[in-house]
Amino acid sequence: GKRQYDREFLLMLQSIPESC
Amino acid sequence: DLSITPEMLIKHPLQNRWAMWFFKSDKARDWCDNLRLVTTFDTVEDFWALYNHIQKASKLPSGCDYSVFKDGIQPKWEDDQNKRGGRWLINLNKQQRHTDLDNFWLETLLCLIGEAFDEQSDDICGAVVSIRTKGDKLGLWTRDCNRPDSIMKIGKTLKERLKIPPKIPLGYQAHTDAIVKTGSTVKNRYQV
Repeated sequence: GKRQYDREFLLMLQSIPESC
Repeated sequence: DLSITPEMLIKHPLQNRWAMWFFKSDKARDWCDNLRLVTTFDTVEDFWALYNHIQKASKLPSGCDYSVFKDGIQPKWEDDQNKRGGRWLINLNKQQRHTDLDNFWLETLLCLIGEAFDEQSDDICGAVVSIRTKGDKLGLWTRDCNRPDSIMKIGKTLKERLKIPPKIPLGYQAHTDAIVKTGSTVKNRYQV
């Protein structure tokens, strides 16, 4: 299957700092 | 008690590797010399690192474009993957630079990297946002203008995701029609 991500999940990852 | 899970340490891989391009109009130079590859990315985290680092589209000077294409496809009509294709085109009015442009562009990017077009994803080449004094433009490029079912599904998904009201039509143009255009308008091959 394709690696699909919904918009809410993508947006949630925006706020996780890069150091994690 | 550190609560960092392995999930947090592993970047989220994308289905495709994408390339971000920047175009800045400079009439003293060839068109191709004005087009520069910024970087490529293939994880959600790398996408955000890039997106958060660069100017918002609405803050770019007139004559500039951002393009995000699948790695290996250049954001040009002449590219083998594009030359039989076309684009869903959104023309924005001057007010919309402040109200809609950045949202439309981000939403389009999230559709690309999240593979929101399902089985039609393979038809997607990339997307371009163009900042112009006479009105900004956003285009979603697909590889073959003779695939009506796929193009219509892509157009419907895009329109839905951008929350464009049903009464506002969205048109799809073949690149070959846009190249040979004589007037200021290019006919729409498809519409949603």
